[in-house]
Amino acid sequence: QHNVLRPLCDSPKAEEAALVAQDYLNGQHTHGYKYALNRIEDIKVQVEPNGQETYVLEIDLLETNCHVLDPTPLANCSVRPKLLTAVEGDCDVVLKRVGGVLTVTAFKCKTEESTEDLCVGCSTLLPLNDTAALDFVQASLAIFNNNTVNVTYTILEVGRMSSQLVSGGPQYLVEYVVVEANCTNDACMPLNDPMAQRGICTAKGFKIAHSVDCKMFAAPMMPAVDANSTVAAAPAVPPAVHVHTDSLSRRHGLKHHKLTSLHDPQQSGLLSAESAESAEIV
Amino acid sequence: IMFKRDIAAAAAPAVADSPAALTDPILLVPVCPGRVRFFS
Repeated sequence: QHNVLRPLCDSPKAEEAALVAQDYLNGQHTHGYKYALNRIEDIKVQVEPNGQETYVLEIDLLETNCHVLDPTPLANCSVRPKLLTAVEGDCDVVLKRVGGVLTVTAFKCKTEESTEDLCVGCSTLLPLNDTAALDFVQASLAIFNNNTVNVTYTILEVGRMSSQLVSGGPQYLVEYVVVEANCTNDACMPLNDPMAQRGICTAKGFKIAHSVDCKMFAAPMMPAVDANSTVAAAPAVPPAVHVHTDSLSRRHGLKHHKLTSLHDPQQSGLLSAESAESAEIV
Repeated sequence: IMFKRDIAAAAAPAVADSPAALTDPILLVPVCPGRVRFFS
């Protein structure tokens, strides 16, 4: 016997739950960009006889300019304009309020780019394995490395690649995360050091980048370590280019980094079936 | 010639935040989705 309440989608209660969900989903997201809440689509609150509340929330999120490794607070990140091919996430989230604190217990997301607003001359997202665009990324990184002293960077992750058809061929606009590298001969390996400097680069141009702009992130805060203590080895740095291996990516070709699609450890039964079907859309 | 005339604002539904919302048809007025923060 549950009472089901329907708070207004713009009520403080709904906003509180949506912001908790937004932060949680961003915390689960290890590749690509941070997402910002765009709209609360629906909310139901189940109240059990013991007074415990379960929130079932549908929210719409939009991709921002901030990479997940970028320490910039989400509030200071700007949402990507539609013209630059917006990517949105639709998520069903289940939360419980325990001791006054809202906690996410399950979620299901689908991520897709908005294609309804594509226009002639607009930029188009490219698959993250597009060979020509990846060549452009490498060429632009070489330009950046030629302008740095004592440090060489390598690619940690390609965040986004898009092209715009103009006279003269496709004009690329790419974004990628770089990390300090240890280079021997022609091979560069990412430094396996949490203190290695990281940053995000944006490059634009035709076959050769005519502009490369890199914003380095602030160094991560590290706990003070006693020189005599034993420290666990730092986690291995991910491969130079993140390779998506899930079957969905192989079948469709991945155009963008997606939000984690499903997390429902207790099979809550509160997540809609509709999302499960539409999760196939990329 | 068409004239624009003022229309009285529709009364907002009471917050459907109580069990009464399940039975009171007035409170069943859709209260979602919420506002769009960036674009739809």
